Amino acid sequence: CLQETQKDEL
Amino acid sequence: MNIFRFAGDMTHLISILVLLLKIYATKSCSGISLKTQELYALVFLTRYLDLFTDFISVYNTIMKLVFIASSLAVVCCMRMHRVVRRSYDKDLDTFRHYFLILASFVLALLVNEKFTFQEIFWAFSIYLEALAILPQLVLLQRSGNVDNLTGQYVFFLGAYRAFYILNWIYRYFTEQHFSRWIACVSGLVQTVLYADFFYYYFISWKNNAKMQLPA
Repeated sequence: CLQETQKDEL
Repeated sequence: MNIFRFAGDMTHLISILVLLLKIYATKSCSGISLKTQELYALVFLTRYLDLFTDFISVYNTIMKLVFIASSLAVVCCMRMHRVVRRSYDKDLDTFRHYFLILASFVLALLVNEKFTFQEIFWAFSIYLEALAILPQLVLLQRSGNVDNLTGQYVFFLGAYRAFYILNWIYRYFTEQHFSRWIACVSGLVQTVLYADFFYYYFISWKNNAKMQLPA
């Protein structure tokens, strides 16, 4: 499973 | 925020403004694929599910609202407006975009950052955005001639994700543990899909001729 990223991009 | 991402967001915004200009100024949506517009509305609605739960910045929230509102406005205008809808190339815009939605959703179920509702829909929106331009490119191929505003719309729409690729490269080198594989790979595919359009767009710009796509 991929590392969860913070969705700070549009 | 870095200059590449800001340039990408502004280019994306310009593409939407050019599209709105084309539709309202010419009162026509000829050459515009309604299916691509519907896919983009779906992309924004599924990507910004965190609009009211995760506050990133005022800029981020405003841009999300602008993208959602403008994409829905274009779809509604193309479907409802009694003058605009008459100019829709219904018989040319026949791409089976439901397959794109299905393929993106299946892939999102298989490849995601976390098997949660929000993350699956986020991955779905990323995959769908990479493919959303296909009905538009097919429509342009079929209609042959590309009017200036439509050509500029597709050009800016393609250019914005290219800026995002520079943004991901920049963030990879300046931030520890930066890894956005889903967005990066999908963004790369998305930009490559525009490659032939960019080529013919550049040729027509160089020859100062009207843009022609080979049938």
